[in-house]
Amino acid sequence: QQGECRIDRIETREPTYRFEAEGGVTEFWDHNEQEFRCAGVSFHRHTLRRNSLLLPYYTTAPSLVYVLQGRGTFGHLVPGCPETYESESGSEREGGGEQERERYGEMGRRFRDRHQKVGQLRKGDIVASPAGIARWVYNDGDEELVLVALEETSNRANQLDENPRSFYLAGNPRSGGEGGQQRQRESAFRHHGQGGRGQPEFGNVFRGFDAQWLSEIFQVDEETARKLQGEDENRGHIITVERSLQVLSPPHRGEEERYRRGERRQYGGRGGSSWGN
Amino acid sequence: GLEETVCSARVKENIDRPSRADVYNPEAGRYSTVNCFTLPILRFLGLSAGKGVLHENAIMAPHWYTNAHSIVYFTRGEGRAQVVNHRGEAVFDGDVNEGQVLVVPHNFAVVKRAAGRRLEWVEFNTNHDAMINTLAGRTSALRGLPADVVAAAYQIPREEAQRLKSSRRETFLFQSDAGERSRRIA
Repeated sequence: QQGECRIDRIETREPTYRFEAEGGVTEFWDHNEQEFRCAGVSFHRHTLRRNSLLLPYYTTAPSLVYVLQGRGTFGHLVPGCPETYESESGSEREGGGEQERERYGEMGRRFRDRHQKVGQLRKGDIVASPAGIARWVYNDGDEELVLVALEETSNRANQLDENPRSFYLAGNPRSGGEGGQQRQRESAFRHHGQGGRGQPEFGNVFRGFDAQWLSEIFQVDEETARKLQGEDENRGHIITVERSLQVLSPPHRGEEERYRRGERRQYGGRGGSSWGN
Repeated sequence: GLEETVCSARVKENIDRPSRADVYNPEAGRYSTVNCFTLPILRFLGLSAGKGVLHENAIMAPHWYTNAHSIVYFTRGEGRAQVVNHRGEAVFDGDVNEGQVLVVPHNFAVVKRAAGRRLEWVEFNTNHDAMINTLAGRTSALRGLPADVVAAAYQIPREEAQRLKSSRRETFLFQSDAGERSRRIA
């Protein structure tokens, strides 16, 4: 926008808004600061505690994420792409029984699922997320997973204005802690005279739809439809997972070797992958 | 080669013919698109279009366009639509009728439903290859999530998560249970 880059002085910036959630915290830099507006970007940092899940969401602009610390699993939900990560076929299912119980231990039998490709995250990774593509992140490491993300709101892929917007597909993102526990730094007041103007906004898109319609669309009861809407939710946008997630994920090279040699281990290893590292 | 690219470019495509439908469900309706692949000049224009027909009580799955605004003109019939913003607020929840225009901004989620009569519309999208992402159905975002992620996100048992993922076999034109019931009564 005209005049945004008439900069006389540049300062280092600290996060302005802080949103606490059950499983972690997201800090936003005020995108209304002149430098950010000039560059046409917004910046934020997610910190996911162990065993926490950043709920699926999409943004109006493309983003680049850098993994500052920790490890995790992530997925992009690309429209039209098939669910290429799938557990055993139906024929194998029939022959399960005792053998399966032996193989998968306490779980009795392996839960079958089919979903889109997932990836592993570790320190130093850059992840590119296109605009409008939903994504999720799960911390399956043994320390906090910290991600810093740049969203280019001025990118031509973003057809809305330059305010960053996140559309969540679950939960009640603004409910984590007391009203999101925003911390508005002095600078936000100084520039706008009202702390809230540059505040990021996000919510669960299912909430805007009629619960009865959702129940019909998903062919589930209304109670489940209300769960889609995140009613009575207070975990925020990063949630703690009770037991570790079972996500289908291919093994690392060493693990594959061991698998070939028949050194199988029980399903449900670290990060939900089938085989240990 | 201007004359080879622009002067002789095909500029017309009929998307109203039922036999031309890209998505078709005899119970629910049909949907056709024209984009830069079917009409290459649209790449220059940065626009695309779609034509939708929903039979009585049928539903078009909740969806969002990942890369375009959508300007919907209702050509026939009556129905209802809901549009939701990033805060999860319904910015539109009301009846839609022939002759009306509904603007659905980029990334806002929308669901449409035909009322007693079938609902038809033409939509203009501000991208030459507008991409749709659905929230329910066989190719939906929910379907692409691991069942455990669905279970954790919505606080439901794994089996329920699996049901939620796979309840609808259709892509995005759904026959309504209400419609089915009224047909049975008739």
